[in-house]
Amino acid sequence: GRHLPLASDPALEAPTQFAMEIYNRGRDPGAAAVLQSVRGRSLKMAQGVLYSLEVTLAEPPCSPPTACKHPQSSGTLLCRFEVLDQMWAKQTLLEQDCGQPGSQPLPWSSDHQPPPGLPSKARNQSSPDAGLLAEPHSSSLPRMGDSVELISLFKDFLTTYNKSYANATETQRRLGIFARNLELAHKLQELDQGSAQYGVTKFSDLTEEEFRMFYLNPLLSSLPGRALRPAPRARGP
Amino acid sequence: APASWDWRDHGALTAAKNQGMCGSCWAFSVTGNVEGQWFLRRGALLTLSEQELVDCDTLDQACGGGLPSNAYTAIETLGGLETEKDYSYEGRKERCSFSPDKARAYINSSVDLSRDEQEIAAWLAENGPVSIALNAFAMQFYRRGVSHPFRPLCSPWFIDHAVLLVGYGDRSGIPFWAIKNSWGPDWGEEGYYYLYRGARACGMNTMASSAIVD
Repeated sequence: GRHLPLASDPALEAPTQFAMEIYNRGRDPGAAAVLQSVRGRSLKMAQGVLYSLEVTLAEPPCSPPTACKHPQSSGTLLCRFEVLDQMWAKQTLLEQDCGQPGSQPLPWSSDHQPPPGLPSKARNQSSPDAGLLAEPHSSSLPRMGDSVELISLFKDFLTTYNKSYANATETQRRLGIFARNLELAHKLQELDQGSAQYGVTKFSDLTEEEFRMFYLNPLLSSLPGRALRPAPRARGP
Repeated sequence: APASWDWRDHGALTAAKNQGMCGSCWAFSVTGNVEGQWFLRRGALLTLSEQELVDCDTLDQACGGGLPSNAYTAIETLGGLETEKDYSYEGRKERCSFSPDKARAYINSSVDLSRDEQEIAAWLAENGPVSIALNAFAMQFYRRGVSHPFRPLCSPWFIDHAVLLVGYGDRSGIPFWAIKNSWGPDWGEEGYYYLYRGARACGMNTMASSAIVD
């Protein structure tokens, strides 16, 4: 993942515009919420790019007030959007959650108990400004408030899988990858439609690129396989 | 197909193996399939060699990846597979040292299976474990349970891992495929992955195949 500075990266514009279009869908132009600021980050995956956006928007005053769908939502709102941008498909809005700034924790994981292997408090939820989205690129490592639990998990990981690194710099780098992978596992957990549990595995210190390079097989989707004769259908009960 | 089936209950599977840091999943998927076919046709469960395929299958690219369909051809051309004990796994390509007189299992041909999951289940229950390939995106952080990844995150167009389908059933009403992986017993459920059945999850139905032992 890449932590982006506030609204300074053009890459955020398209997913933000898409999220706002979805948000304002069905409204008259004069009644549409107006984007005020955006900050976010992108997570590049094999399947596309996942944008996590923290958007401040202004809801127009209701006129008449009874026309407000959610009267409490007029004024300034803080929304969190997750947009998946795939090369071969349209953008998809995976998540939308809005509230008054400061009135509630950011929705990330607030309704989800993390599975075993995930920190119960992967990020500070008490203040939108303290959310992980606000972190600069260089601080993808856990913040102070979260570091004890995360480092404890990382130590357990090193012990369980008998891992060691060449030096402190590499250890620090792997801790950063580990932290980002926990976020990704958390996202998989939130979106899983079965009963699976995702979390720390022996591959949790690998970037997606490393994992693909060392353990996967890109030829399966890039080479045409030799045609085999069709199997006869099963016959017996 | 029967409502559930698991070839582990019928002695057709060897222990979970570990491919290490080598993209040789295709070899593990195919040897697992041949181990099952040999057991069902000849009555002996042999642990067969993946390293032979990594070293000697010139149609594929060793740790750089390969295709099960090529591996079947290689096994036929070479004249069989040695056992793991005779040709043990190193996790890197080395010079081919296959000895025909050490081959202990042979195949006669290979087949492509239907893409219909019901038909795959029926074929598996009747004929043995099946080599498949899937999108492994959700597997890096999988620990246990029946995995049913959000479809856009597990597209059938990005097939990148070959595994072995060994059974199917339901867990608390969730239909699953039981899949033998090659990342060692310390991954997943003792080396196994459980994937949602009935939705072509992660493209698991796109490349099902098997060797045939007459």
